[in-house]
Amino acid sequence: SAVVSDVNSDGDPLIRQVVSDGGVEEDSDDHLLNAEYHFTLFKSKYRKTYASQEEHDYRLGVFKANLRRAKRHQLLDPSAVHGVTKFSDLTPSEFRRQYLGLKPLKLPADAQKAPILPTDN
Amino acid sequence: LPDDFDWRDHGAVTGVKDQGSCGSCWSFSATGALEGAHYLATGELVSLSEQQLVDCDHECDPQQYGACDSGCNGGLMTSAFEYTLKVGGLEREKDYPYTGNDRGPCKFDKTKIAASVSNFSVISVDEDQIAANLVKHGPLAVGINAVFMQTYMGGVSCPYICFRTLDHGVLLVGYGAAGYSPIRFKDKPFWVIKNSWGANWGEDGYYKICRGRNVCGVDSMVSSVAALHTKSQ
Repeated sequence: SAVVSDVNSDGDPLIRQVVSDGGVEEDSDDHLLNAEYHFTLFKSKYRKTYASQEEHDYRLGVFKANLRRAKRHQLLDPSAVHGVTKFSDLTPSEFRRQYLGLKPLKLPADAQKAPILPTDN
Repeated sequence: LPDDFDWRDHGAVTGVKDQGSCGSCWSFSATGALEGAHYLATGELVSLSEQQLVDCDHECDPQQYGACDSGCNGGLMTSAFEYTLKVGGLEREKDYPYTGNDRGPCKFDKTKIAASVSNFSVISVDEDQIAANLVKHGPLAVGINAVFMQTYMGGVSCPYICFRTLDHGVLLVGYGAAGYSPIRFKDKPFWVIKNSWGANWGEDGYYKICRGRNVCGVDSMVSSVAALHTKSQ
């Protein structure tokens, strides 16, 4: 929704909302249109194609969830920019399985320790 | 220690690579560190083969049962250095190109070794020591928690909350004293990290994360490698 302000005849600033309080369905319509639109951009930018309409619809659902996730990340990490990336049609577990790959272990205990280096000039 | 430092400015970092849909980040982190060390030892920047590690390195960590390097199913950079030390070195990328899967046999050819490891070390969770080793020994192999990286597009990542369980291997190539973060209206010192998800991710394939409090575990698994002074054949 947007809010604009102007001043009425007797000089009082008139702050009024120009878009009705969207009910849940209206907000979600915005969100859905937004998500559909972003998904279209995402598919063309990263040349994504899906084997079937079911797969496409499933990936759209994942994409919407990742939009919300990017929003949460932005709130938690405001000094970076979070949004749609080439991984936005992957669930977090698909992403972890396919694109990470560090054995979740401590460093080998027997590895040689680096000598302490001088750090003051 | 300089306030800002970046091995890309000194020619010690190859182009951003793409591991594709394969959990082989550990091999990209390890080759990146050896590429830098080889450059420091010989003045020669050579892109090294991750596929050799994916196909041939099944080195296990003696201390931890089941902790073996296993292609697209994960590995450890220090085990990769151990493997490379044992077999004599890594081939060039162009002699043993990356395929993005681990179904092929090991095709390692000893006569084509391009870079060799003389030793490797792990570095304590001390940011000054990490910076000092980076400046002295070249790019460092680091582990990180990648949860915020799936949606990252740019800027200095500094999440208020981020687990330190490590699930991704990357390459630390530099650091900066001040990456301006508009939201917090102040400069934040940051690490510069080379990732292996292609140049169309993040900042041209790179990730910046703030320094100072082991954010996302970035300070907790850091290792450096030293290369032999032999130029590639």
